[in-house]
Amino acid sequence: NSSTNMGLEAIIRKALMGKYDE
Amino acid sequence: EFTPEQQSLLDYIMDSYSKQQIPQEVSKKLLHEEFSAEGNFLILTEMATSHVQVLVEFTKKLPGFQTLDHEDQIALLKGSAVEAIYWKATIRSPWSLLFSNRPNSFSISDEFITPMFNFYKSIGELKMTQEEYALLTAIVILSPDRQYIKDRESVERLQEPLLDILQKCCKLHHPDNPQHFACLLGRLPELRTFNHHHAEMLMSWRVN
Repeated sequence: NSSTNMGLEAIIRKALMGKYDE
Repeated sequence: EFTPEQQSLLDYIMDSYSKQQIPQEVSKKLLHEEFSAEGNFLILTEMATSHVQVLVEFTKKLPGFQTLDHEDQIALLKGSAVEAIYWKATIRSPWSLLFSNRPNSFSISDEFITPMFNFYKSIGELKMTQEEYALLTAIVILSPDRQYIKDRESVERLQEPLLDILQKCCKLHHPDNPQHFACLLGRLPELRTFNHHHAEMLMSWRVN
């Protein structure tokens, strides 16, 4: 899972931009 | 009674709230027997990520949210994500399922777990409606007093109408308890305490 090591802020930024599945 | 504007705001929030579901393939993993520390960590991480993504989708649809300064949007979400997820766990608790299946694998101390379970129990006793859950989630997210918010007034302007609607909901659904609204708001500082404990716990895990 590519998001395993992603921090909270990075997840939020990505999700805000609608980049869910990258 | 709700004004027509309040009713349509409530309907809109309920609609986006009802769509706030984590994907089934993620939640299903909890039911699989997996007791290795690494496996648990992966499941927990994936669930947390998924919850945050779903929360962001809900938040994006809150009226006015996308008009806020972009960095303020991030500060609001960063400040509230843990609280909103704990809050959500009081309804259907995948987290408690995770913990009850794997009691010792996270080495979380009793001082942390016991108040959390007491909190969940006391929320259950409040017999909240879906509307109250949805509105409180939105109110938690739109808290103007989070760290790093530049334009607090704009956040306040979005939060206030939701508080008005929540107050009306409380009067409508709990006519026998005039303190219900105050009781609900009284839970929010408790949620913040969990947020602080959560941060402390993460830090200690990182150190270890």
